[in-house]
Amino acid sequence: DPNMKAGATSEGVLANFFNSLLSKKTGSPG
Amino acid sequence: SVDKAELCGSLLTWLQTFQVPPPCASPEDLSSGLAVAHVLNQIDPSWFNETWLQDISEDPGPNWRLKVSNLQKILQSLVEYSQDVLGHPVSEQHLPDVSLIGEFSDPTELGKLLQLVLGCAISCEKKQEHIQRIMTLEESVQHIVMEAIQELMTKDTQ
Repeated sequence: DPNMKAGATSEGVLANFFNSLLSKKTGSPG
Repeated sequence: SVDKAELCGSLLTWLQTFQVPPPCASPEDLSSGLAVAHVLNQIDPSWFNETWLQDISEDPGPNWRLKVSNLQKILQSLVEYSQDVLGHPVSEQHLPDVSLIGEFSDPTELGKLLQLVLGCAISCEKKQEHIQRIMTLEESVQHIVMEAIQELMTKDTQ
């Protein structure tokens, strides 16, 4: 199902992004 | 760049997860600055402390000048916090026109103000708690929040 695949990809992008923020040092958003 | 009026809607949803005493369901609710001040007090109670919170007028009513005065205090503290605590000076294009928020509840300018609050939340000492809370929001909201953070990061590095 292409819709399910797109949803999973989108979820993955969000999870990757926020998890990478979590692993950054405090006080360093960039 | 991120549509600030659209961003305002998504960040209103995010703000509601803080469950602060003042209402924060609409741009009008936020125009006094009181709800934003309470959210900042939760984000970093050592900087946006009780004394600071008491300096924000509790009920400016329809007096837009008092609202703008509240918002100016909040913006100044946000700018100082970004610079002094987070080590990230706020660039000029991210500064909202608080008079438009106080007088007209302008969603575009409010979106810019809330974007700065978001920047503090995802960089402060309690960022883990805040980021994890963002990750529980609806996916469409998370997307806009992500774009807003990316915009802050991109402009920061220019």
